Amino acid sequence: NIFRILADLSHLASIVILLETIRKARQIDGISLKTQILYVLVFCTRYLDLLTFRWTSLYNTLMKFFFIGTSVYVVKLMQDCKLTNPVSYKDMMFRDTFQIKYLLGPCALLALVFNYKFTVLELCWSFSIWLESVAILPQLFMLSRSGKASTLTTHYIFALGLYRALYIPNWIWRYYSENRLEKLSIFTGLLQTALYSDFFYIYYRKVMKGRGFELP
Amino acid sequence: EGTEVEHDEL
Repeated sequence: NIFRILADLSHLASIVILLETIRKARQIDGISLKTQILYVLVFCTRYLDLLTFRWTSLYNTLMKFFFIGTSVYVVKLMQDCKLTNPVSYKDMMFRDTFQIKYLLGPCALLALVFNYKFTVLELCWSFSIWLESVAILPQLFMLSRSGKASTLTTHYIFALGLYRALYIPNWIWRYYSENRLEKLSIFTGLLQTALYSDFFYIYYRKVMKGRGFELP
Repeated sequence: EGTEVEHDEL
């Protein structure tokens, strides 16, 4: 359906914006390495089904490879910055102080409690869906600590947030058209979107009206 | 109540 397509396109756009930002500017100011590492973990644990060869569709498979590949590539580009732009790298590390163990632990526990089946694949899937819902927190934390961000960085976060937000009408659509109600994705998707709500509000008030992103 | 769900979303 249209919401699902738009959501996935928005997800693709967010990654393209991020890659272009890092490659063009040759700096990583304001981008959280921790969030990017969490996304590698999210995609690698979610798409383990690639190994089972029970593929849903060519579209899904290509997208999965794209998300795993680009998330690893982003982390590599950011690590390269250590040599090519050490000032920017140090500055990023100085601000990227969120303790991700407070996300990883609870997500692992939640995956053990809430899952569709007690198998390695399903537990990893559940872990990834919980982790995705909070993976942006180091990035938002960094943003709130520095109080401002480059416009491109905010476009990236907006596109990334929009992706999960658009999955919500997709789930409503699927409930009515297929009678499908996938509770875990829906709950974590709502949680994820809620975490972005503050950001969305400031983005709408400032960036969309041509003013820079600056926190009150 | 279905216990297994096909993960056809990304």
